[in-house]
Amino acid sequence: SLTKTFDAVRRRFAGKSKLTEANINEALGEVRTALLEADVNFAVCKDFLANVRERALGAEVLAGVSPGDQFIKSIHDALVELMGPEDPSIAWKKDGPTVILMAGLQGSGKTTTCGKLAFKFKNEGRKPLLVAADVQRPAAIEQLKVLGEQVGVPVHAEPGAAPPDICERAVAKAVELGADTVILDTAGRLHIDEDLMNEVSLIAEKTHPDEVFLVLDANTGQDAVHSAEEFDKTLALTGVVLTKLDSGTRGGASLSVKKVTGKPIKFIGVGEKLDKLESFHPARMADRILG
Amino acid sequence: ILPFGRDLDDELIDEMENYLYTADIGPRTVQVVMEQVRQAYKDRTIKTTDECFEHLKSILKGVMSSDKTSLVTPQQPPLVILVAGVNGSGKTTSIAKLCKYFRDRDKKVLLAAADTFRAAAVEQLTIWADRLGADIVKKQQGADPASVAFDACDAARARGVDVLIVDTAGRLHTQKNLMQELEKIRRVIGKKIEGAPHETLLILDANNGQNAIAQAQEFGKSLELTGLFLTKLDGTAKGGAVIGIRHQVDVPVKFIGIGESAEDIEEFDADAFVEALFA
Ligand SMILES: Nc1nc2c(ncn2[C@@H]2O[C@H](COP(=O)(O)OP(=O)(O)OP(=O)(O)O)[C@@H](O)[C@H]2O)c(=O)[nH]1
Ligand SMILES: Nc1nc2c(ncn2[C@@H]2O[C@H](COP(=O)(O)OP(=O)(O)OP(=O)(O)O)[C@@H](O)[C@H]2O)c(=O)[nH]1
Ligand SMILES: [Mg+2]
Ligand SMILES: [Mg+2]
Repeated sequence: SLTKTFDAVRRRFAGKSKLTEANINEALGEVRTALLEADVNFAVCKDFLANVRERALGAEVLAGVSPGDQFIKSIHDALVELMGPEDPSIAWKKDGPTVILMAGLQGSGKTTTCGKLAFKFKNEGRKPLLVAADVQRPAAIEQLKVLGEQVGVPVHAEPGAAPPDICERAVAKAVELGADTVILDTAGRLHIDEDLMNEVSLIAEKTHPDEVFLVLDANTGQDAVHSAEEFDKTLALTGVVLTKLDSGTRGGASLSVKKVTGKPIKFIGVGEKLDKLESFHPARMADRILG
Repeated sequence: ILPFGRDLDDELIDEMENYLYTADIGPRTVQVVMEQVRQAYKDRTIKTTDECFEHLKSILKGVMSSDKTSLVTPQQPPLVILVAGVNGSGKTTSIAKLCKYFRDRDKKVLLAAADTFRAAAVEQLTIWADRLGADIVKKQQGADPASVAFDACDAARARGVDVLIVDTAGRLHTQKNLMQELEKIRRVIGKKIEGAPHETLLILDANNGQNAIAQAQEFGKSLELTGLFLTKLDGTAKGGAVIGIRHQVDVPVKFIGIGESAEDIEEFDADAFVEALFA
């Protein structure tokens, strides 16, 4: 854990009055191991630590602060800066329904998160419409319908129709239904599946979403950057929802995805139930990654 | 990864180490493996990049190999398979694949829909059972999962099926009460059918990072795992966390999932898996 790492770092700098290149490099080695154990992408780690190293070498040693503590603080601050800012905003439309497109890999938690967002927005006084655009997974439509029932919001479904058409018609129908928020649940897909990436791109083209969220499992390892980059290229993401954080994972994938896409992490999933959605707090996530 | 046919040096060995990290082989395991590689370099038993590759592959193949990768055959039918794993790992779909695997071999299969919690979980498994010509035992939403397993064991014997596969709800290893629920399901199965469950498979998502190790350890404490089923290897994730698992938990990988259809299943091949890590 990084607490152990930071103790080791402190010991390394003990009795030293300033940060030297040699002891910084050694300390960075220990931090690198901790970040890799936290699933931060290797290349992202390298860049991040090179950045920290530059800052640490150029920094004035503060009076009354041990170099070790100062070094640790600079890592923590760099991490918080990278993870932030805190931004749970939704680009609500002034007139017409606000459209939110949910995309991501198989099993990441999209359908469940659609339910959670509908629950949250309904409690905020909005009128959400859920759209079942996954016509491929067995009982996916049924799953969203059950969630819609639990929340008390309508679900637009057209079994067997093409997802881009379903979504387009749903947005048109939203006005009739008096819905001001349309949440599009899409099928899980691989970023290397050209047909399915074209399909989700077509959904975005036909519905002009105001928010496009990548739903990412917080337990994802090194590969998180590859899928995130592809989804960002294809869809121009506006945010990320990090799910299943209640697993105890350090969640380093969040750092990797933030660094590589620059898109804000807006919400986190911390359980299966509808109320288990929270705003993302960069400082808390930084502490978590650091162990 | 490394330039072919070059003489090894410390820098190239470091590059090899860095590559292992990118495959989700965590620091602890990488350090153990690289120690052996660096020792071989010191002893001059490997001198070129090619030799380094081959040495590394043979170390990893050693870790991943097992003589217990096939499914057990119980003294008398049914073979009972209990399936568990964290949320969204691919349990229900992997059960469909196992079902098809047995149906292709003319076996009579019964599925138990013991995920009584998640929205439309029973409907999802029912669709697969219908598609694949398997029977299914299910109860109302919210029923005690152990009671579904109980009824399924009775039905399996009464109907003379060859294989009974029990689907369970996704759960995190950090949820104590849900892990206890899983232990109860297992106990109930064991009381109903002697020696059952004959196989207990942990479904692991190849996209997972180091948390997969905690999953295997904790699920292993609640259940006697007999095999791992590594899913979603058709993506770009290498599934290297399973190497760290094999170092700490003596449970072999028995199957891999390579897609969303019922035929996207393969018996685990350690050599192929290690070769793919370096592809
Ligand atoms: N513990 C926990 N479980 C979650 C969370 N979010 C989703 N899940 C669970 O993860 C599993 C997968 O969720 P789904 O919503 O079906 O995932 P999906 O992305 O829609 O899956 P596909 O449509 O197949 O790609 C379900 O068991 C959910 O209950 C979370 O934040 N915490
Ligand atoms: N690409 C790919 N997708 C897979 C594979 N195995 C499962 N999936 C997909 O992953 C998603 C989740 O699969 P499920 O079988 O519902 O997972 P689960 O573990 O039963 O989920 P919960 O019951 O909610 O915990 C679905 O979209 C599946 O089609 C695989 O090997 N490759
Ligand atoms: Mg879904
Ligand atoms: Mg399931």
